Parts: sequence; structure tokens; C-alpha cells
Amino acid sequence: SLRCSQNSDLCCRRDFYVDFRDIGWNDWIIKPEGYQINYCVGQCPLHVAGSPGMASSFHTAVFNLVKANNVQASGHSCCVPTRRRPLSVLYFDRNSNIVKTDIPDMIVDSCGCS
Amino acid sequence: AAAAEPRCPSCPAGPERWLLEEVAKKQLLEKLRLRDRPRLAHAVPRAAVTRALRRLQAGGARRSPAGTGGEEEEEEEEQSYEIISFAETDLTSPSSLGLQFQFSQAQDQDLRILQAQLWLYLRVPRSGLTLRIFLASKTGAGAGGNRTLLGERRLSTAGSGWSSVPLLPGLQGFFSGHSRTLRLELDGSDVTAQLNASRSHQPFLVAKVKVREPGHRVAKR
Repeated sequence: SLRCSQNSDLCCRRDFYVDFRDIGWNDWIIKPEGYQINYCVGQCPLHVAGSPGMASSFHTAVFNLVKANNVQASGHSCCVPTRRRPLSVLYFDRNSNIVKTDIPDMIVDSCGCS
Repeated sequence: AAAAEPRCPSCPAGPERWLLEEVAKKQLLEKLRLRDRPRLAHAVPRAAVTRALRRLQAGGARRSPAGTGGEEEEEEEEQSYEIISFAETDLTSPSSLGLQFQFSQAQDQDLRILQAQLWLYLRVPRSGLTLRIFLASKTGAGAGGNRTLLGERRLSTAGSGWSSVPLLPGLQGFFSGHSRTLRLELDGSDVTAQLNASRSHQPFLVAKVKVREPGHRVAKR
């Protein structure tokens, strides 16, 4: 998985951090102080599709076969998250109760071509 | 001039930044099942929050890992919450104290309570103290009325400190229903005189809750 740089426009992960103070949410979210909402951006040429997000497997073999046969449906490939992490949040609800929860799949860890 | 420049050359600025912040807000609210950000009607004192969090952390460290095998796999599909709710107190009778909790329970949620404990700051006399916690009826019958015993605990060590009373399984029924106000009654020998319910020692309830989404269950079947 690539982190975005100015030298390439290939599919990569762009880091973005939302500070809860900047959006005025630090009064009800106790922890964390911000949200690392990364996202995926960039091009997925056909030869990149299926890797690195897709592990070498039966699926890769099928996908390569489809590409080799130049089926129209395989023409589209997207830059998508391939691994995500959970986010633990400690916050006040509307009744001033403190709630702690782990939200799955919130932080994009790596990107790849679908 | 430095303030006018963006923080870094590759960082998004202007409309793109605004858009990403909106996406982040929407995603957080959706995952927390909130329609809008909570507006806090009354702030909980900082000292009470700190004490409650310390209690929760200590409790979490002592807890053993959840079940094994299939049960664990099933629980991975559920989102869990730990809730600390602070009580509003009122005197029900000379020997009984009312504790009221408010919950924002979203509709159509299948909640399962894994743990629930009531924490109280008490001064235990030398003769000891027996605490009984009741779930009050909806009509608020008061002491001696229609109510359910949730937990009982005998405290024999004299002195002041935090004590906890487990409230399961009796409390499960409340969370399965649609009521959002939980009313408990506290009985004991002169319990009102022994309980410290000052702002920094506000009684609180800690609950560990799992939410099962209906969609998941259908898919599983």
C-alpha cells in the first residue's frame, strides 16, 4: 500500500486528521482528541487491478483470467480501502451519560485497486 | 503570511477540507447511531467524570476475557458499549433513597447487558451496613410497593469508600423494554445518612452493553 506523494498519481492512501476542537466537538467527545480519517485516492490502471489489495489466491487467478480475456466488465477498477482499523470513542450522550465504544472499520490503514 | 499558508503542501484546503470534515462527522454520527451531535443540558462535574472513569478502568483491568469459541465469533459481529450514567437522587422515605438514570435508547435496538454495577460512596458504620437495590415500578410505588430486588450486599468494613453492587440479571428486563428512565431504590439501615451523593461523589451506574443489529441476525440464519 502506498502513501500518497506528489510524484505519483497511482492508487494511494492520503492521511487526513480531523481535530475535534476545530469542528467544535471536543465538548462531547472526551477521547480521542481527533479522528484520523484517511482515504484512498488515485488511479488504478488495469495492470494494477487486483493487487496489492487482493492476496495471491484463487481470486487473483480468476481475476487475471478475466483480464486476459478482456471482458468489458473488468475494465473498471477502483482505488479502495483494503484494510481498516477500529476507533475507540469515549463520549457524552444527550443525557450526559459517558459512553465508551469501539467502532469497527473506521480508520483506513491501506488502499489498493479492486 | 505564515498563517495564510496551508499547513503542508499536500494537505487538503478550503472546500476539500470542509467536505472531508463533513464526511468524518457523518460517519461518526452514523456509527454512534446519533441523528445529531448531543447538546449537553447540564455538564457533569469534572471530578465525578474522573472518578467514574478510574472506576471503570479498574473494573476493566480485573475482568476476565469474554467467552470462547463460537460465542466469541458471534460477539465480534456486535458493537459493544460501556456506559456510565450518573444518578439524580431523591428521598423516597427516611430509610429509602431514589436514584434516577436517563438513557438515550435508540428504537429497534436489540440490547444485551453483559455487566451492570451500581457504584456508591458510603460511610459504613462499625455495625456494618446491608444494602438492597430495587427496581422501582413504573408507577413509582415507593418503599414497600411493587418493586423488584436487583441486588443485595452486606458491607462490614467500617470507613468511607466506593462500593459496588452487581445488578444483573434483574436489570436485563429494563433494557429489553422501551423505557428510557431507570429508577432504582436503595434500602438499608439509615442508608440516606451513610450515602455521600455530593457532586464529586455522585452515585453512578456502569453497564456493558452489546447491540445486535437485526440485519446481521437475518443474514446469519
